[in-house]
Amino acid sequence: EGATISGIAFTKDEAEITIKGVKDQPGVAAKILGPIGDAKIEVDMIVQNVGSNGLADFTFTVSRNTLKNAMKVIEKNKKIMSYESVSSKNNIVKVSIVGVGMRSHAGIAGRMFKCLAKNKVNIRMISTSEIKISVVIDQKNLEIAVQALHNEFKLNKK
Amino acid sequence: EGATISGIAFTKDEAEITIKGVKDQPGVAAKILGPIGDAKIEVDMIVQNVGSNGLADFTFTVSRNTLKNAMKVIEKNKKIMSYESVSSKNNIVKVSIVGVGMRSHAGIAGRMFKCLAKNKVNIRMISTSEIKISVVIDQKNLEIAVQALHNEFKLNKK
Ligand SMILES: C[C@@H](O)[C@H](N)C(=O)O
Ligand SMILES: C[C@@H](O)[C@H](N)C(=O)O
Repeated sequence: EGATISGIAFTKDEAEITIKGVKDQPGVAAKILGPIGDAKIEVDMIVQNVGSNGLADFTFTVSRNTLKNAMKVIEKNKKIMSYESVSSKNNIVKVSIVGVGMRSHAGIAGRMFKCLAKNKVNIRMISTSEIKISVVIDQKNLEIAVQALHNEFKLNKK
Repeated sequence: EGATISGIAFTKDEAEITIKGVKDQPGVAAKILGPIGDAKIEVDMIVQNVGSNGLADFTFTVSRNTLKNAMKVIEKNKKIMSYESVSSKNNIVKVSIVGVGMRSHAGIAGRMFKCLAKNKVNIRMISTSEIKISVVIDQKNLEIAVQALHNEFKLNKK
């Protein structure tokens, strides 16, 4: 595959905010994140998948100590946008495999996902870039996921 | 914000495959991408958002000329997994803003999304990494999106 995984990275102390059923039309993503940016709340991941029936789900992650603040901002902006529900989870973490030549994402991702499955780790969210595959999982699975991925991609040998 | 946007990147000729309503339990993501990797189909983005009622939606993008092949692989593996529907769209593109110091993602993302909204460009998917915010949009909006983002982030001045 030509890909070389150079490391496993993880971000602890994250929380996710999910807004389900927003209108899938221009301007909605800006209405959600504009006020969060104005409140100087740092955002890590932003994930939205393809919608259906004109609605989409929108999730972003923040550091755990700004979750309350971020939820207040969403609550305050309720009037300017319609959605079905807002929920948050404060004990999640992000685990990523980092490497070059990930063009063969499917083969690498397949191995990553299979490794997590073998260790009974459920994947809550997935997001990728050219050099990284990131998953959000429950915090309780952090140690086992990082250890298992180190073994899978043989990163233990120094 | 301290962020500096260094450029706008885009990937043409992409297609997306969305599998809605897969079981949100360990092993499912591996069942979807394992066979795609085995068929040596290159995957670009992989996006999954938080599920509800035990189900989640899973999307990945491939280059347009491998869409038929990828759909055949999904079809063949129907027996080993349950899902509500599979759909694909073959005229999508990925547009990204790239920069360092994106920790203030929300402010930067807000500007990106507002810019796209002003130009009536609907965002189909969103995925981020530490140095990049990527959106998937309809191909027909590619030129206007790239031009508008260049103006917004003042990248025209050489
Ligand atoms: C849901 C949201 O991304 C919407 N499609 C927009 O363009 O803003
Ligand atoms: C939907 C899929 O990601 C599932 N949660 C898994 O862990 O494989």
